[in-house]
Amino acid sequence: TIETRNIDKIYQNGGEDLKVLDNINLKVYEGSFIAILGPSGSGKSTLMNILGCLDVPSRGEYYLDGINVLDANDNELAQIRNQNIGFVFQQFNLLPKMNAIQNVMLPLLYRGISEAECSQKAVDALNRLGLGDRLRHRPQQLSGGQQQRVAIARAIITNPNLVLADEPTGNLDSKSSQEVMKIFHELNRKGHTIVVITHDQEVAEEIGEIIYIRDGKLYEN
Amino acid sequence: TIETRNIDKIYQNGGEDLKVLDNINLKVYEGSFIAILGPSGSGKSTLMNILGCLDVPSRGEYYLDGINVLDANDNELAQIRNQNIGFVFQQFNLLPKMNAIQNVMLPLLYRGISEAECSQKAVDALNRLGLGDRLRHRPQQLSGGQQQRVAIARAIITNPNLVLADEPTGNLDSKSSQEVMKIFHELNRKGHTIVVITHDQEVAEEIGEIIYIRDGKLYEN
Ligand SMILES: Nc1ncnc2c1ncn2[C@@H]1O[C@H](COP(=O)(O)OP(=O)(O)OP(=O)(O)O)[C@@H](O)[C@H]1O
Ligand SMILES: Nc1ncnc2c1ncn2[C@@H]1O[C@H](COP(=O)(O)OP(=O)(O)OP(=O)(O)O)[C@@H](O)[C@H]1O
Ligand SMILES: [Mg+2]
Ligand SMILES: [Mg+2]
Repeated sequence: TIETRNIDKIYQNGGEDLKVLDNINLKVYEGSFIAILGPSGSGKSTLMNILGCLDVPSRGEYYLDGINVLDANDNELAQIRNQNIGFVFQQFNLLPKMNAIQNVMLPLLYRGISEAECSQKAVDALNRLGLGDRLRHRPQQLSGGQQQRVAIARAIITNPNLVLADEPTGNLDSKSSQEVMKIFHELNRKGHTIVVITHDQEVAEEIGEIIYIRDGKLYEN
Repeated sequence: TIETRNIDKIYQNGGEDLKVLDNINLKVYEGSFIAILGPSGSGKSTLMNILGCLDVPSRGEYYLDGINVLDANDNELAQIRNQNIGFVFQQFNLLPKMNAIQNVMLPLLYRGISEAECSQKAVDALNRLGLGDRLRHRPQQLSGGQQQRVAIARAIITNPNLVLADEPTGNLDSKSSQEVMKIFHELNRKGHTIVVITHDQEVAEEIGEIIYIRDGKLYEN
């Protein structure tokens, strides 16, 4: 379960304070599937980075499965992230010198799983996403949509309790988008919690539970 | 006018040849507005990079306003690009150490225009794209959609004859997308040639003339 209490995020740019999240109180129960919608620049990625333990709020509290995330140290945070959370970044963040398989198997290698097993699971995940013929391509040898699908494969490879996906279908044609959403629905049916940021109305409608952000404030559906 | 003749693009990865563009014959007349659609990995960005004189084909010829682009040297190519073409990259390619204004004014500085005039034009373009309150933000201080709009402002700042936009609305909410398309329609009404790659059905339908790519081959609408 995700629970935030009175979360603000303020950036300080040379004297000027910019509040981009304003008093966010969000509760997401285990096993739910929610969409976050909002205009460009409204604070979606900023909120997602905090939920993913990649950034800290300026004020407020965040509890992930009862753990007070803001009290945890860096090692504990890395552990929470690697054990619980799969993250699809808006700009992919793939490692440029590694090929598709190597990028996807990385989260499993961190858990100490054997290289042979990691590689097999990575190949399986990439095949599910239609990239069986691009396994040894590095990010700059892949199209935008292919890179996005590698990023999605990496996010789901550890079968995480919580998947946070920031515009996972932004660079994908409708057929590839449907494949990705199918995978998220399958994970959700198995009890995984899925949070998706999207601008795609079709994707939002099929998810059901929608939360809106506008100028850093949350509005429930 | 754009005219390609029998263009192939082949990547050589370790002994294996991968043909990603196959015998492309495309003619785009001055002042037209066309959309290019196709599945992820089908060759859209590869074709666009060749049209934008950023990459060369493995075989075939390319004539831009009658100039045989493949005979031109690097200096001539840079001149053709800077004088004629505005490019919106799929992954923005903004300069990380420069702020929004500096990124947008760069193409004009290359033409030897005074810094004061460049800066004013850049501010105007950014205001048109709804970024008047983010002028001094660097790319990592902007959201995905805001970065995309900076990239669009940079592409149109020189009022180029030819605008090549690779998924210009991929990271934008519907209101921002409509703003961008409005600007492209305005440029097109003034006689500029606009080529847009998109996965967004709504964007493609409003453009009218659609070209499809599948497995590196072109199919006219
Ligand atoms: N340097 C490279 N080496 C080998 N293959 C490459 C290289 N760059 C691109 N490719 C391949 O070329 C094909 C076409 O890529 P391109 O980027 O043109 O696709 P696209 O139609 O733009 O797709 P998307 O909608 O996902 O952006 C892809 O299958 C990709 O894997
Ligand atoms: N380092 C920073 N310094 C200052 N402002 C920032 C910084 N990073 C982001 N911002 C601002 O925070 C706001 C929220 O950004 P965020 O990336 O969360 O938006 P978003 O809702 O994800 O938008 P998009 O749909 O365009 O991706 C934006 O207005 C942006 O300009
Ligand atoms: Mg974002
Ligand atoms: Mg592309």
